[in-house]
Amino acid sequence: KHRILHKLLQNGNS
Amino acid sequence: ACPQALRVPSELLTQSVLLSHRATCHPRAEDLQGHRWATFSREEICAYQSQPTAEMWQRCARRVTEAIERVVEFAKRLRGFLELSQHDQIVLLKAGAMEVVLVRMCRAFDAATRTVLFEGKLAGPELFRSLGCPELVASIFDLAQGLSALRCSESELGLLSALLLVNAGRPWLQDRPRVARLQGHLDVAFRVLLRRTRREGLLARLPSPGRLRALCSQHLEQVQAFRRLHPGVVSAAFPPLYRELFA
Repeated sequence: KHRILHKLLQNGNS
Repeated sequence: ACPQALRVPSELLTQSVLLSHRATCHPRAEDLQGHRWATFSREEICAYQSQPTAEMWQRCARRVTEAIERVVEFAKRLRGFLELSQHDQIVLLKAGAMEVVLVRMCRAFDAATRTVLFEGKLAGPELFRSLGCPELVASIFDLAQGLSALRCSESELGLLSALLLVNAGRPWLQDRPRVARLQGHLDVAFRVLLRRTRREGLLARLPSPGRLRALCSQHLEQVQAFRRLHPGVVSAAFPPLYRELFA
């Protein structure tokens, strides 16, 4: 449901 | 070799929050002092005012989304935030990211001219006329003006932002005690800072949680109103993150 937020939170780089 | 002040845990937390805040704010703190931002000219203001409503909404949605992305990065750098369950990280960001964006706005607010930095220059509320939501714009400017008058330091703004995010009172949290523990550390750090800098008076002058919540609700209502008037535009042309959070 919150695909973008999931992705941003999982993404390692700053 | 570390100064006494930094060896106290709450001072360490304040330093860490300040670093995260500085690293994820735009404009950067060093660009705020003695800034040389130009104010939009009459012609430039007219150009913005002449934009079709849908285009202006899209433009502003993009700017808001960029700010939200920086807040997500701020959250990720907050000690303890990433140790929360991803469910709770999302609950907190969904509820608090816009509040942080609104509070951060005061950093780039010029009280003398009642303008805010927007796309590289200083803009008054009239520039946003084509959005068609004058009350929302006015409320946002009022908030920025009020906060600007408090002359908060970057440390204060960093901790305030952290406390807006790490809020154990948000509905739907799975591990509320864990969030409350983190909130407690931030709360202590904030109070220690205020005591050390003799700024305890700030607490009573901050906007109430209800006011920020009302402003965010107002924004959501306006998004809904815009969708009714311009069906399909949000789905087709707004940033995905903005849609995820507000539509």
